Amino acid sequence: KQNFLVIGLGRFGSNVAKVLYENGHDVLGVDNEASEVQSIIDQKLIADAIQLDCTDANNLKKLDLDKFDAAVVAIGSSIEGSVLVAANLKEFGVNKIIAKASSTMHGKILERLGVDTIVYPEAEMGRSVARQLLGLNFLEEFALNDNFSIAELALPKKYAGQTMLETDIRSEHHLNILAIRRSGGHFSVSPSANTSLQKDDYLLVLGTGEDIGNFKAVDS
Amino acid sequence: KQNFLVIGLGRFGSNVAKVLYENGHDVLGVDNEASEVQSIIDQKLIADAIQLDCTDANNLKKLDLDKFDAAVVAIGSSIEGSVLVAANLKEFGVNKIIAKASSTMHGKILERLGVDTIVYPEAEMGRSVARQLLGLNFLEEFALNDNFSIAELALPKKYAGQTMLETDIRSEHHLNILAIRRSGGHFSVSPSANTSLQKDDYLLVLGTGEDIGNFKAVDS
Ligand SMILES: Nc1ncnc2c1ncn2[C@@H]1O[C@H](COP(=O)(O)OP(=O)(O)OP(=O)(O)O)[C@@H](O)[C@H]1O
Ligand SMILES: Nc1ncnc2c1ncn2[C@@H]1O[C@H](COP(=O)(O)OP(=O)(O)OP(=O)(O)O)[C@@H](O)[C@H]1O
Repeated sequence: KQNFLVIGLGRFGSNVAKVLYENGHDVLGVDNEASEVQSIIDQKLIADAIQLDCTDANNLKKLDLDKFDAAVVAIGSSIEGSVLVAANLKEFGVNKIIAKASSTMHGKILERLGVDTIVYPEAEMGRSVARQLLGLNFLEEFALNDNFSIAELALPKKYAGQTMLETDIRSEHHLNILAIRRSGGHFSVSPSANTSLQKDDYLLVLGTGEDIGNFKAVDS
Repeated sequence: KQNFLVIGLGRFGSNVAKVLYENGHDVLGVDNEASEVQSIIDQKLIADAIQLDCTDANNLKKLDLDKFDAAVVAIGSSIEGSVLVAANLKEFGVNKIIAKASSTMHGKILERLGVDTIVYPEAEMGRSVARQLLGLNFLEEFALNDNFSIAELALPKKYAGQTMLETDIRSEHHLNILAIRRSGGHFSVSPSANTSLQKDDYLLVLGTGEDIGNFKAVDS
């Protein structure tokens, strides 16, 4: 069970806090606005939330910062506030600091302060939405556990025109083809033995990380 | 080659526009602030950007809206502005509208207006950052394109003990079960009709975002 500090309970921060808490970890939510603190308590998103201005180092000192595994600074619209809080946390030797940045320059400042991970929510979601719109959301290799991963892979040329049965993808490469993404955007799910593979197909596969790696190396 | 209209060139909108453009499509970026328009032109993120207040239907009329495959409304901090623009686009029969919402109520209003896809960037990124922090490797809903997503979902209690054939997951919920993650960490891939479902199973499913959302609501 881990212990997290989330400073700033806006849309981003409250969602970080909520998911950490839902997964059984201890979360302390902090905001300098009483209304935000009350709202997260009323909605029962997390168990512990207090009002505190974290730009004030004396305030932060009261928080027994050593016990936290990580702190999230979720203050966007005040670069000054975000940077002061991050600097304070760094001063107090907090293990791991994640901060959201509202602009590239804001992010650069946080980097120079030694913040471990910087997040640009609006920019990252903008890119992701554009890719979804274009049907470009290929699932990069995702580890389901430390054995199996799923991944979406371009069909190696040599299989174009073959049926599922004719390929060696299962016998040789030990990969399960969960679905085939056709170039029209259509999906052929749990394809049968006689489903044929086409030139611009992408295969949604399940297998070990190693088998996926070997398959990617085929004709590339 | 597609043609996209992006209204609102803040961090989210400018990134949507930029990725669409980088992928070879035509993009018209619109913002009512001259400074935002100039900035996106100076940075060469897209080729075409104009200043226009899109809450004014007469302004929008000048834009030959029929030629766009989709429009993205990327206005966050003014619910009135976002909603008026979305309503105007709907009136003019724009094919497909994607809009970002700054709150659940804002999102509900956009839904009632008939907006096709609603995005909550800060909330979604907050959840994603929390899961990264926890190294959680259940595949959260991943949009493969703007129709289909895959997701790993806890088995609703009512299905425990049923066979695949006995459940209504396909017939009622229109979800394809690509694989079942058993509590041992073992996977049952492309499960057959007589595979039985067990209490702590997680289902790797493929379906529309809406069907996945409805399924998540079963017995929770
Ligand atoms: N010095 C501070 N100490 C504690 N909390 C703060 C401080 N400054 C700002 N906050 C809180 O952080 C929260 C998020 O900040 P803000 O609204 O500026 O960022 P945002 O990026 O717009 O938020 P969102 O996550 O909703 O996108 C607010 O609820 C605000 O009250
Ligand atoms: N009626 C309108 N017509 C055109 N553009 C508009 C209109 N209203 C707002 N905008 C523009 O939309 C952009 C984004 O809006 P705003 O800054 O309110 O949202 P935001 O959600 O905070 O943005 P971000 O994407 O940076 O998170 C701004 O550049 C703004 O000038």
